[in-house]
Amino acid sequence: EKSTPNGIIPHDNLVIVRMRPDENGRFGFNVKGGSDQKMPVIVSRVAPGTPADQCVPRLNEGDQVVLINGRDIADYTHDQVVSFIKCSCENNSNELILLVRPN
Amino acid sequence: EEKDECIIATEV
Repeated sequence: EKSTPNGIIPHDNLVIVRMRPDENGRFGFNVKGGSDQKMPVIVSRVAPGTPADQCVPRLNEGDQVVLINGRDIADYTHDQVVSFIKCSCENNSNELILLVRPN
Repeated sequence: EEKDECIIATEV
């Protein structure tokens, strides 16, 4: 889905999911997709007992990731998206903030 | 034309 011409992303039905990494720096979910895969960024798996599983609201398999820490990731490659998720240095609280479109 | 169907998922 493309954003509207003036650059504003439609916010209908989108959910903000926030989580902190575990002691290994992992959030516990898998992502697939990216501009190089010609697919939107989708959560393909959420491991039980991980921050992604236990945060409220919960991240679910099939959710589409729209923003990562406020950044629109629509035009980034798979590897870049993974980097954005792992880089928690963008905010002081070490929290990952995702805006997702629920499955 | 054949296309690669390889889709990569990464654990984060």
